[in-house]
Amino acid sequence: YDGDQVLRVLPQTSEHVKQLQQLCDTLLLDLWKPLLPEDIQAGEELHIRVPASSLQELKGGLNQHLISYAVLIRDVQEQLDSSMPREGSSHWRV
Amino acid sequence: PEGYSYNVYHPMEEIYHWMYQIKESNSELVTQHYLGMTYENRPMYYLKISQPSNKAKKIIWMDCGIHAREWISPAFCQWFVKEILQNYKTDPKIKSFLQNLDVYILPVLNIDGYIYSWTTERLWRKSRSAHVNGTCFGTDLNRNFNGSWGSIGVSHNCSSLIFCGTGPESEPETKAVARFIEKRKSDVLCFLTIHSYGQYILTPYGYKTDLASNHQDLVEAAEKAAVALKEKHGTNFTVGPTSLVLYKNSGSSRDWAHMIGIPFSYTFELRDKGAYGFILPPDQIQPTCEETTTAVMTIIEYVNQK
Repeated sequence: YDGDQVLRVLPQTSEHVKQLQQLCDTLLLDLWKPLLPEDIQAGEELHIRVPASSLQELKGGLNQHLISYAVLIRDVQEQLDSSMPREGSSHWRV
Repeated sequence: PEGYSYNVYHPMEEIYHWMYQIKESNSELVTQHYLGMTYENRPMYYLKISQPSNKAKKIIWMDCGIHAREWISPAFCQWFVKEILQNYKTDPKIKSFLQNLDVYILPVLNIDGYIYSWTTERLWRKSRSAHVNGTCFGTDLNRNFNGSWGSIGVSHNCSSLIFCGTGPESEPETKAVARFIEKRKSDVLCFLTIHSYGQYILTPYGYKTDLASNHQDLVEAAEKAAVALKEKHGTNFTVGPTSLVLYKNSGSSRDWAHMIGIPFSYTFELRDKGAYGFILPPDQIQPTCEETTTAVMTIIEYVNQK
């Protein structure tokens, strides 16, 4: 998950919805909310985990179609590392 | 168990050991029981919290960890057991409901997936069953239950996150839960399944927009729970039928439980609303579990009085 990001995207029109559904299909995005591209609705925010390799293309597509987005998680791997128990930490071990 | 931290996430071997320790050190109240085997041949156990009594008691069922990556869910089931055990002698509400109700808790339903999320792919969601000659893996166990299976909000493609399996209850984990509950369905008053994220208390149905026959009662109890939850740390939860407040999905355990006659059936979607999503930091385990405990206790109290 190195460099993967989670984006919050807000489609405002049915045209945005169509464009996002296409981007989900072509870029192998991991939709967190909703889980299915067909459940994307105008006015309802999406949370998408975007592989690092697809970030540029997705953000380019969003900018091109004037779809607003924000970065929720800047680096998924970094976030995961900080939520894992540290080696040798004092929590209970079997 | 001594030294056990409820403020960190635990791998499955520790949860197995925790279950053993819990029943050993609380034998007056807790027993551990075998439920079935997973696809990868691991045993599934549930804990029964029951105050010895001669009178017949009704059942509250709660399962956690049906989706592997939602780590806060098993953490909550463990927290909830700890809360009951720490407080049942002094808390009048817990004392009262334990006179009428037994609580059955399955801390991790999707054990294979949970282990896979620890060892290989943190954001794995499904079980680990093999399909299409081992070319793709995993069934979404919350799309695999009977009653409404395969109709909406699912995929029949096994590489999908929401693959519903090859048939209703095709997965051993689903079958184990379904057989167990079916046998006792006339005694089960309340079926709770704990997920993340989104901050919802979801009622039946997900597969259709029709309201449940006891919709008013379902929502009344859930709204009381949401109010109590908010009082704890200020977190807002949305209450309502899944198909109306979230999205349509079929084959969920919540819908199945209600369809077989269990009156109070809910899905909890715990913190948060997307800031961390499935990667909720450990420092949020405690407040999340505190507020959820309050909500679940409120529902149990409602059911008990009802």
